[in-house]
Amino acid sequence: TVTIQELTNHSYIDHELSATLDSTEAFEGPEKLLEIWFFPHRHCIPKDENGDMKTLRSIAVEKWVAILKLVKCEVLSIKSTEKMDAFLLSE
Amino acid sequence: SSLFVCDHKITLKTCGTTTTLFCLEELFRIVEEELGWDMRAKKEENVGKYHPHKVFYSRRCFMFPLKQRSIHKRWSDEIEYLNKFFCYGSSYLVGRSDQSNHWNLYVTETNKNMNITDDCGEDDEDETLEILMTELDQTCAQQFSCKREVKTVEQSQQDENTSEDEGHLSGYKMTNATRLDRVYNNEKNVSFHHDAFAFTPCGYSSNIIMDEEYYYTLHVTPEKGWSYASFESNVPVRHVSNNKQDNISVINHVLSVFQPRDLCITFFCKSMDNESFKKLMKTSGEIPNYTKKDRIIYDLDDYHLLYIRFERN
Repeated sequence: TVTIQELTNHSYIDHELSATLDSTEAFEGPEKLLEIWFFPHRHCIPKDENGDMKTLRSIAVEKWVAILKLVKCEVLSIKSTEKMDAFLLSE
Repeated sequence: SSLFVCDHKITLKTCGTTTTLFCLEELFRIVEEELGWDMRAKKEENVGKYHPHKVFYSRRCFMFPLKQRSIHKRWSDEIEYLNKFFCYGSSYLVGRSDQSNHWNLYVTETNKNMNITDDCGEDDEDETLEILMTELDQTCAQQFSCKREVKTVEQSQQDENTSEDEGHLSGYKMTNATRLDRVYNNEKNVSFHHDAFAFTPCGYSSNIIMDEEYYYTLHVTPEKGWSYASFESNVPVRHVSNNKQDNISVINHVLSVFQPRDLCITFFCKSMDNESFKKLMKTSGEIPNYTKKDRIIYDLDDYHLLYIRFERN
């Protein structure tokens, strides 16, 4: 279950956005859900000529921020684990 | 809204008037340029289109479709956009088309022709449970209201070094108070990572990661008149609970927090022998205070989909 340490181990947090975000005009809850499997499993990702494996998690945060800008979402915070990056977004 | 990035897949779930599908072009450009992944379809008739392993796009019908932007106003326009981008896609309208609570799904055929090595085993246990709830009990919904003030950029910059992050702190407190951190009986004591945010004046989002690779996410819009909450999870309940819990118990836990008047459940899995699939198929009296209105099963290429709609008695 949640411990207070969970509040301090973000890999990214936008305090300014967190403090200034106003959701007064929010009206539509139902979400659009997009899931893209580039490969069936992590083990299927091809290695480059040097034998290194680049994955979706190799993409820099700034690039994800730019991608999400097209969606009209901003990144409030990110938690990273050994196998996953979880972004909490505005809206 | 939330984004989950694994090494080989992404899940993007966004509410409000977001333009989810407009990220596709840039996403595939970056994937090609940065990772060298060539996802372009090989056959001549599909030139210019992409064919990754699998694509799912789904949403419940909107409450205010005309307030959406661009293609997201109409399901048919979204599908047209997706079909220009991906090959071998199919779309479905699931539920009663004459009612305003049906559910839409677009899914591509699995790409089985990727150059994948022999030792690339697929995870047949992959499953996703989603619960979409409307007309929340107002006492339950009020738990997701927040009284903190919205600050100006100047105020937030002045406070940056001294104050705590109130949005995340309130989100943390809401998660605790509503026991949404205890949806799963973590009998195996797997790792647990939590991130939540309380919007002001109301609303709540949280991402929870269990065992480093499974997530469940909640989004709540508590306003009376268009109240809504969603729960989505790919946590293998029997694994983390050491076989002591099932998805019926998970559903009942979530429903106890929101007590919606109407809900639909979707469950995706690879095999009809999946224990959760079999149990959910037979569900009737196990969800107290709710009556099942619809149950629909789809056989989708290499996935099975179960859709069930309930109404509160």
